[in-house]
Amino acid sequence: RQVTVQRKEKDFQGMLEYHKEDEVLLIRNLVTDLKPQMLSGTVPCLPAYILYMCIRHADYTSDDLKVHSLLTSTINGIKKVLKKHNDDFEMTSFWLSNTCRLLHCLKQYSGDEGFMTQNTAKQNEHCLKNFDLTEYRQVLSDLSIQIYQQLIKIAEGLLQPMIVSAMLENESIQGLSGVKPMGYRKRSSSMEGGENSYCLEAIIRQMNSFHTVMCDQGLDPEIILQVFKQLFYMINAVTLNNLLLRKDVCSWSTGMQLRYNISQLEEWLRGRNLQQSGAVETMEPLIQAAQLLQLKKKTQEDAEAICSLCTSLSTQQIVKILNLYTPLNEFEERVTVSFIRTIQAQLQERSDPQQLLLDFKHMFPVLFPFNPSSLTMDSIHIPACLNLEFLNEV
Amino acid sequence: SSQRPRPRVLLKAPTLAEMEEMNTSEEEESP
Repeated sequence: RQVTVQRKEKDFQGMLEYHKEDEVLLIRNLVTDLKPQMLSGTVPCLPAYILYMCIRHADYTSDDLKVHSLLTSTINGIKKVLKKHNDDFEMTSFWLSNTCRLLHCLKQYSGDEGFMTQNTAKQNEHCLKNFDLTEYRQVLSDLSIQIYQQLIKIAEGLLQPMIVSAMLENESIQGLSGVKPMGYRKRSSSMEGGENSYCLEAIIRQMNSFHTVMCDQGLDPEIILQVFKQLFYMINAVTLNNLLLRKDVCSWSTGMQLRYNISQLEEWLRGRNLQQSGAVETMEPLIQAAQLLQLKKKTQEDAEAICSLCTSLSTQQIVKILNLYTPLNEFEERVTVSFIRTIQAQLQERSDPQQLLLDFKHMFPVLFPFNPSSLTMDSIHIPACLNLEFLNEV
Repeated sequence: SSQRPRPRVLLKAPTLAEMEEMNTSEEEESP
């Protein structure tokens, strides 16, 4: 795997030349038929660098048709792979990393001074000489957005079936099962384990897997942060929506378990150095719902405490949770109608959204900040396993 | 001066949707 194509060290200027008729083979071997595993142990985003070196040679020879053709075939090749692997997280993440890296290369080596501030003198020698590829950068940026959306869709599809049981039904706090609301003990089969039951550990395992894949593939750290913010938002929305519709989980004990689960997720973010992602902030409505379940709900002071605490929940959501709240035992009282009226009166000034449930399919807009690479083109080795021996190093 | 870089020629690119359209019609044409 480590065998490299022979090259003359002193002559290599970081460009790759190929015959026009080999473009099909290049795209097949480097894009459509490539398995990300083949490149483990090599520089992350190697296909992007190879493609840039090919573009650079076509630019060097002022062959605009070759640049057009290569970029078009590359983009169509990537789209073809994504269509074929539309449920494959690893493949989608791999092409997101590479598409973004190619986009960064086209900026870093554009000759535009704004993108060259971190370049070494050697890297400046590797800039494009003849063509301005601004319009192709826009196409690659649009493609990156499409790939990001596919990646989120795949990740959400894997996480979603776990959320309700892991966040609301599974009991990991010892002794808590004895304090479930009356009449709801051993209520549903999903609470007793079985095929559709997951614990929080399953969610964390899955997120570990996503994180490891994206890091190994050299996906930009800023994009990884945005992926987890999006996924945490979805966990928040699905969990809160279920809480708002299910009496059996609106209890003190679920509030306690939920708060514990959220703290585990926060701990996971810290452990992976993802706390600046804004992921925890997206969980705020759920954090407040968990606290609402645990607060006292009797006196005027209790009502004031609830109103000052639950700023990320709408009045409608607070009232719904209070209405659904189920006492633990015969010693705990239901929330009284007058208490709910007190809350409503205190919150009447708020301009809340009208809908009760959160839009769990909502997507935050994604940003791809420019991330230049410190790598120099002439240091890149092409592994023999890529079967690209028809590329001549120039 | 001779050090000043030559202006680069802007290569016009189709949009992503146009590219897809071209690609689809090419696929349809080929047997």
